[in-house]
Amino acid sequence: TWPRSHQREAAALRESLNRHRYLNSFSHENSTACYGLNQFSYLSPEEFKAMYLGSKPTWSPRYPAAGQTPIPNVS
Amino acid sequence: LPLRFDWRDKHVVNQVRNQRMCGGCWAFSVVSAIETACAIQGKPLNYLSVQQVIDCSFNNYGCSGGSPLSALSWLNETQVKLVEDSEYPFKAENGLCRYFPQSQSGVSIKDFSAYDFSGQEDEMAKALLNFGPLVVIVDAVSWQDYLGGVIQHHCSSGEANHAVLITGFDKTGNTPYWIVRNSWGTSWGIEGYAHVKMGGNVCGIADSVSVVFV
Repeated sequence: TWPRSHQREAAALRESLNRHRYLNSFSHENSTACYGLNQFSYLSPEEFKAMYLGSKPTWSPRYPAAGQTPIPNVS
Repeated sequence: LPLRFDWRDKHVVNQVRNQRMCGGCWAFSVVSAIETACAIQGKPLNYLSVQQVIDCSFNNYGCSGGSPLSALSWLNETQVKLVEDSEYPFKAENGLCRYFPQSQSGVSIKDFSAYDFSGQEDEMAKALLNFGPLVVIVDAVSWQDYLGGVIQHHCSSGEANHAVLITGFDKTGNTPYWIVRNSWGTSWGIEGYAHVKMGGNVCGIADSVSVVFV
């Protein structure tokens, strides 16, 4: 049997290929995004998110529509 | 608004960097914005230290994550001078904060602004033109598989999880899009960039938009 890490990567790769098929199924407009194999394809979505998506959501005040006086800067 | 604008055309945007396996996108986006803000003022376009922000921004979590707004608040309140990357190079892991004497050259920020531009992406484009690149946070779960083209589906404005820098926009084609500089190296996407549809707050790109003043 392969070492566990190879098994895990193979499973992640299979999951990626399935995901690409789904994501590309919407690509009827020629300019729309295309999805496929890249350096992150051997990661599961959970691993990818844990390693590369490190920003926390933050609230920001609504930008005053044209004509209103902007509220003071957040800082 | 012009149909197309990109700060890269003014040669004030550094090459795309690679955060490697460090969740420091929040620091890369802020430092890149400061580098470009300096260059727009005619100062040299130097690489500034991302590692310094990762190690020293006590209100963030280093390679385990953070927020651009917290980093900007920290820079604004402490007036810490960002040193050049060559002085404090990136090592893709958390380290002890290194302090420098007051005489050390570096860049401190004057202020920053942050707003929710959802539903007002033309105003957002004006801010880009007037103030420089925009630090934004997006929901980038589907960017794992992105190869190119304009992202317009499967990118909910759900929970934001990734910080990037908008350097321009292009409204010349059928689908207007933001030009978004990432920090996953040049082999990802379109030489390190992604195109995200303008309008409709795709990926939540307009929810939290910051500009920095130096």
